[in-house]
Amino acid sequence: GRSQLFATVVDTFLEKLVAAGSYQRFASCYRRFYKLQPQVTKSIYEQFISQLQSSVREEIEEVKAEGNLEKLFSSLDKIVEEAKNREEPAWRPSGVPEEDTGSAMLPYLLKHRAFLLRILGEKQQENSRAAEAVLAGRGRIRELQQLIEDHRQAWQ
Amino acid sequence: SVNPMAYEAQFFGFTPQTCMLRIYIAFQDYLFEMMQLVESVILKKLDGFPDCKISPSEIRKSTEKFLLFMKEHFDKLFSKMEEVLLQLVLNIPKNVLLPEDKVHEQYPYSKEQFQELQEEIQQLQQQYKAEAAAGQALRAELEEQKAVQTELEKILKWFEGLENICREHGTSNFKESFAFLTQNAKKLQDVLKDVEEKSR
Amino acid sequence: GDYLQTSQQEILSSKPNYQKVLDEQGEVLSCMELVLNELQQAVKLLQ
Repeated sequence: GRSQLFATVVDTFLEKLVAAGSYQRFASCYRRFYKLQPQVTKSIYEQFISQLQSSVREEIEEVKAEGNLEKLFSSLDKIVEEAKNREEPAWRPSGVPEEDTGSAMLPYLLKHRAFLLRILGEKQQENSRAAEAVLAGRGRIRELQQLIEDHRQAWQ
Repeated sequence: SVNPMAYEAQFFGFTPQTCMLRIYIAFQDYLFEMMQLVESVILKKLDGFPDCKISPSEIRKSTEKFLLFMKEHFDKLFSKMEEVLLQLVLNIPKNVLLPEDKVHEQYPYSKEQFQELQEEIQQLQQQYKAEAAAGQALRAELEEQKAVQTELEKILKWFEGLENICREHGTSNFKESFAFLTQNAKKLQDVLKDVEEKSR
Repeated sequence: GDYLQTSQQEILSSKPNYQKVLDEQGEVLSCMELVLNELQQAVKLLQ
């Protein structure tokens, strides 16, 4: 996993750095002091290496904690594993926010369209029933008008 | 061409290059700090040897020599470490899609199709508004009809009332009764005329 | 005019003038008043 790889790479870096800055090299740079105080030189060198290693490791831990890297590495490993059977390149942001937010909006727009179609259908049905009642009402009013006219004519 | 690693930044919350730069600067600072500390410890130890002929500037030269050597190796090794971390740890392979972006592959709509969809939605919204207005108009007409029907029924009832009164007073067919009355009145007039002539 | 492009546009655009319907009834009642007055006068004359 990424977490393990990260730790290994940092350890390797430190190992090689310590190997390069060997005691021999240190002593050869501080030759006169080494000749004067070999034990002290050794002690100073060991403390220097130890302190450098612990500072480096502390910094790495801090970076991991701040960035929540352990969790992210584990999560990314899982995502990569799930995509292992896929060969073709995956979608990537186009860099044009309009396009990218557009496709993120799509499911909501499709839902909204389906909703509108449904309520439009319901409204049209409702209106159809109301229209039937209106037509019946108009018919009844015509009937009443005719009856009144018949009575009037008869009296006349 | 620099790879901005924007997709990685989306996942991690920082660009990998920024992370590596931070680590580099921190490591470098520690190296310099440690070397300064080493030098100051050596100089302190030398204070205990007033007869020795090692000058502070000599110690400084030694420190610089060792530091230069360490920095060279540090830079080389860090560069290799950075390469590995950017390629294998802080990267998202090309075939990997982050979960939050699944929607882009589930709904592959082109720009034109998206626009069409938006227009269709707008149209549906207008249609719905129009239907809602039509519904209101129909219901308003039903209310008007109720009022008009009530008035017409009142008038019809009045006619029926009038005809009932006539029936109650023995005139079920007003036309016939009126014709009969007119006839009788005419007969009466004729009889009266007769009587007047005969009495003259 | 919003609803003229709807499923009920035919019905809505053929709405009768209900005010006119009621106004016409006023005429009917005026006519009946005349008819009944005439009848009343005729019956009085006959009487």
